[in-house]
Amino acid sequence: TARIIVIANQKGGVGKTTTSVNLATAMAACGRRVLLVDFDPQGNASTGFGIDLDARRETNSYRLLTGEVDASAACHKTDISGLDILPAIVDLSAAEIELADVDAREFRLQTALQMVVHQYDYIFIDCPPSLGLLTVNALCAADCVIVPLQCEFYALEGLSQLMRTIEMVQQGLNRNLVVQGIVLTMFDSRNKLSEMVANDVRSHFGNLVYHTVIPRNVRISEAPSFGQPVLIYDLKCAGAQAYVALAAELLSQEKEA
Amino acid sequence: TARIIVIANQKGGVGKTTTSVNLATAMAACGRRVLLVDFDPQGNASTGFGIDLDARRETNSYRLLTGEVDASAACHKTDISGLDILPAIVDLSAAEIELADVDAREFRLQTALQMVVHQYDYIFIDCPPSLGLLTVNALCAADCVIVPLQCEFYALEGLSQLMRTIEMVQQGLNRNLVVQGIVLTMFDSRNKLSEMVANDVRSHFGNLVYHTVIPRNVRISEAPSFGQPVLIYDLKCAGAQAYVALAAELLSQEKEA
Ligand SMILES: Nc1ncnc2c1ncn2[C@@H]1O[C@H](COP(=O)(O)OP(=O)(O)OP(=O)(O)O)[C@@H](O)[C@H]1O
Ligand SMILES: Nc1ncnc2c1ncn2[C@@H]1O[C@H](COP(=O)(O)OP(=O)(O)OP(=O)(O)O)[C@@H](O)[C@H]1O
Ligand SMILES: [Mg+2]
Ligand SMILES: [Mg+2]
Repeated sequence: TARIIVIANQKGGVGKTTTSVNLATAMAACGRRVLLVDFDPQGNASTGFGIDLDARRETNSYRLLTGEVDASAACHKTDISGLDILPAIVDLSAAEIELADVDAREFRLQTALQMVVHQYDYIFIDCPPSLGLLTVNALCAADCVIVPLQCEFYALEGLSQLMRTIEMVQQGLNRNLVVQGIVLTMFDSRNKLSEMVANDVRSHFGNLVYHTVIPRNVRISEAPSFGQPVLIYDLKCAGAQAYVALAAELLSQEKEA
Repeated sequence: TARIIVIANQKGGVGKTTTSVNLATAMAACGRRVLLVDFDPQGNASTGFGIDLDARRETNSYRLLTGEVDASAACHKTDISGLDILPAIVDLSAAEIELADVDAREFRLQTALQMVVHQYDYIFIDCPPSLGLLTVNALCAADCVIVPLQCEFYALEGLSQLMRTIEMVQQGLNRNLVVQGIVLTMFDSRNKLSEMVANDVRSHFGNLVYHTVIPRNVRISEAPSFGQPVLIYDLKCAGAQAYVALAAELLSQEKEA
């Protein structure tokens, strides 16, 4: 059954969506059957694959949580063979309040995904920039977490808070949850701050930090305006190649497990 | 009494904190009495002024919301004369749930700030990357909103959602709220995407977009690691000068009003 990987970090703009979209694409390119769940009300991952708003209106992750649709109805094909997406709409932000008093509110996503876990090898979940009920639902559904970490000072500051939240979930709601790894993003070799943050993180977290570092690369930020992952938009660019290398590292990590 | 300006955008990492910290500093440098309210549980604005965690533990925006402290007790002096800060701690993220069933939950911040509005000319409020109860509280306390907009595709996508939320608050909870302006941030002249986003926003929003554009500038991202606004860390750099120009534009806008 599928390995469920959450891409989470409450700090905003660190590369969660970019990592979800491109890592999922790279894994599908390696022949794995992959589902990407867009669990952010902004719906950026859905846009990253060119899923227009009309197509998402009836079948999406909000209606999955409320129970109006089941998981297989909510999965959409993408232009990439082997990769489906469960898109998001802005109504998803209402779920935090609507589910506040519901029983087992933290396990709504986990329960809903059970129907499709046998159809995929990997399920990636893109999270919003917060540690609220949506991210907690994703952490409860997951086997592991990949943390994108922007090589900036404010992003470093938030890491200990994220790790504390993951620990809380590990001790209570989901004892199987592990941190799969930390991936450094938007690394700019001309900026000594990037180097400082990277060294700091590696000294604290050692092997938990992937060797692959995602460089700041303008082609990555252009790709979403074409509704394509950067692996499709410009496979030869440094950004796309870094995500291919990250997928290879993830696959070799799995083999060891 | 103080003009209350909220810095808001649910998209993560667009420069909300950077704009709050440096605009507040620039206004203080122009002789105004300024308070910066850190209303993001990440507490980045507080870190941007070097307020350590011990100093924030008792007097902060979370305890202001719960009523455990009043506003004048919660305001801290910064190293910049004329600029105080009301810092944030991570407990603030619990407020969304704790206040869910409280009467007039959207007006807790507005009520709490009444005690200090006569001591300042400007109060800036830095928001988290979401449109939940914390941001709604800030919009209900405010006279106007400044929207930092990163010159990237995903950031552009979120703007219409933000404007709809502001309209909802204007029609219901705070009829006086206006959008003061949109400021383009992290503009990279070497990247045609920046130009595209800037042209798109100016054609839609016209004069609502400030003339001043904040360039991507490495000194801006270095300053927080020294606990200083970039105006103090390196006043001559392009980033600091852009925030000085933005403050001048804001002041001339106020004169016209
Ligand atoms: N390596 C990179 N090089 C250049 N630009 C990047 C890179 N990674 C991401 N970006 C751009 O930076 C912005 C932020 O990235 P992204 O939206 O993926 O972050 P996020 O963590 O998902 O944000 P949010 O917190 O809002 O969900 C986007 O405009 C994206 O295109
Ligand atoms: N003009 C700029 N040039 C270079 N770096 C910048 C600029 N503005 C902000 N940054 C850096 O980009 C990152 C994101 O900025 P910031 O934290 O201010 O955004 P935010 O919208 O407050 O994020 P969040 O959504 O997490 O609250 C920070 O590391 C900051 O130092
Ligand atoms: Mg995202
Ligand atoms: Mg911020």
